[in-house]
Amino acid sequence: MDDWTLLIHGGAGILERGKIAPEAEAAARDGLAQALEAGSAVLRGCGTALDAVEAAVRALEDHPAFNAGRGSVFTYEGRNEMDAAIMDGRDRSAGAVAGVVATRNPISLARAVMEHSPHVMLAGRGADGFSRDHGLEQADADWFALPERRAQLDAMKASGGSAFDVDMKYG
Amino acid sequence: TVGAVARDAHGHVAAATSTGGITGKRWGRVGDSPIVGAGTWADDRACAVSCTGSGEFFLRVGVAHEIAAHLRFAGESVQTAADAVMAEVKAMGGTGGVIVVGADGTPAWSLTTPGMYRARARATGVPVVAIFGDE
Repeated sequence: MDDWTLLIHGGAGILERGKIAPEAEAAARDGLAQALEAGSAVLRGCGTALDAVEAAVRALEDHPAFNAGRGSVFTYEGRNEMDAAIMDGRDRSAGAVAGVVATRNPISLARAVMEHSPHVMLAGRGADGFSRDHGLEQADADWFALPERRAQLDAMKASGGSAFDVDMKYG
Repeated sequence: TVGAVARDAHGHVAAATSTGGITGKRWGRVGDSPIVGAGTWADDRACAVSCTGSGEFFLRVGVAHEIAAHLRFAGESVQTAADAVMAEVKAMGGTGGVIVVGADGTPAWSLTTPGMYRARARATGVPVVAIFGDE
């Protein structure tokens, strides 16, 4: 049986026709298509669902159009702190990280926690240290700090607003 | 927030979710994405789920695990289960969306927002890329 299925998402929010700049819409569709292909290629080759979801999410993390990895939004203090989780339906093994700042692909760090530690979830500096100890690709703050995301933080602070979900407000 | 769910040719499912969180978050705030059972879940007996939206509500509903429970114990279809749990999130005041793949490979997505960046592909058929709610 060679039937397989893959779904991906890049966030939900106030995404309405005419409210997204055409180039932003095109960039998002392109990013989605690239990630869909990255995961589909694994499944087409009879690979595992686990490898497919990691490949698809890595592609989305690397694309600046989405709020994850390189496109991550800023904290109030102007940092990029990322979270991720991965889970295998075969045995319900799972790995998760929260508040990590220096791993290029947080989803791969979550998988490393699942496969190379006795834990499910690691957080903060400990998770960053685990990432370095296990040879995951590191990235410095500049890699994650996109100007348009900083502009969103500045706009929020200028308006005196509080934390908001960027997808909800900006799409 | 980004995510993926898959069901492979061997009949196994998996889920993955990754996020930068919310703009201006403080005090180490963490949403549902990295919380197994809330924003991410995979169980060959039911389905795989990845969520996006107002994380605090997805945490309180336990959205990803709840959808799997609707499948396993109420015998609902993937779409019915996804819509029912998202209606709970909405009734509580939350908003967002989910992608789900059943253990049999049936795909579903459900959103309470005007749009959601989403896409799906199957071994047979044409891939779909969508943004707006009516796509």
